[in-house]
Amino acid sequence: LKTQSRMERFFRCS
Amino acid sequence: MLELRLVQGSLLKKVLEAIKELVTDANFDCSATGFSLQAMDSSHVALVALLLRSEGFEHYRCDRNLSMGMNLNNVSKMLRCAGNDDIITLKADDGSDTVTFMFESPNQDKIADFEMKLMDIDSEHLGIPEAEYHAIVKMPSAEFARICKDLSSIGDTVVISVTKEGVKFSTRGDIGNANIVCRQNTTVDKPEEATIIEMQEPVSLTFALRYMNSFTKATPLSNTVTISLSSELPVVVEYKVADMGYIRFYLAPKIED
Repeated sequence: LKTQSRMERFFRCS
Repeated sequence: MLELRLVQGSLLKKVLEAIKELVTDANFDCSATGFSLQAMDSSHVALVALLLRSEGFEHYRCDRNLSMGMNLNNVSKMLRCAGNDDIITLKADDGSDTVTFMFESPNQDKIADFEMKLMDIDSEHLGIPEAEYHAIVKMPSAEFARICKDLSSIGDTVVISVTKEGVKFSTRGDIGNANIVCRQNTTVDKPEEATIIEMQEPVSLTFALRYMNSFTKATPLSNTVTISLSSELPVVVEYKVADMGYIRFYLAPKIED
């Protein structure tokens, strides 16, 4: 368990 | 023309203290709905969403939607000059590149205004969909802050696991490991001391404690915190801001390399 995804991976850009 | 008068000015002071560690610069958006902010931390793994609904202000005038870019450290410097009992009013004229914070003492014998320069901030706005969460834990905010602080002296990450037994916070580090289990507890004197677990299915996710500790800067805002978990989704750590809104912190889970 190393990296964290960025928020953009989860939430769409509007 | 923008004019927002908040009788309980200390709420705004606490809001700034809650988010300034995570976010450096942000746009505050004003609309008929309220005063809001959405911003990510510099590494884009955490996101903060603030809403203070217009009904929560004693006076709320916002002629047209307005986005005001501010350095949060500078806002904090301004608000620290307001007394805890002061009434705070935010004012901005259309097209102005400044915002004015007005502080009134409760008995009106001292009135101060602080004008701050606004800045242009190019920020991307994320659409956060409504999600079904596998587990929602509501617990005393001070207890959650204590757990995050304690675990960060042992390890860098926390595994939050919710089962029908309760919610478990675990960490491991060079010196050893630690597990803290909180069971559902509704038989308390005051409702804000309860731990309530709503679980659809068990969930276990890993998060960086550095961010969790940063979120707990919002503890003075609310006696309780709500932690919403779903596999493959960012956790939501929510603090209510009196009865006028919320601060929600979203944090992406650690994933397999």
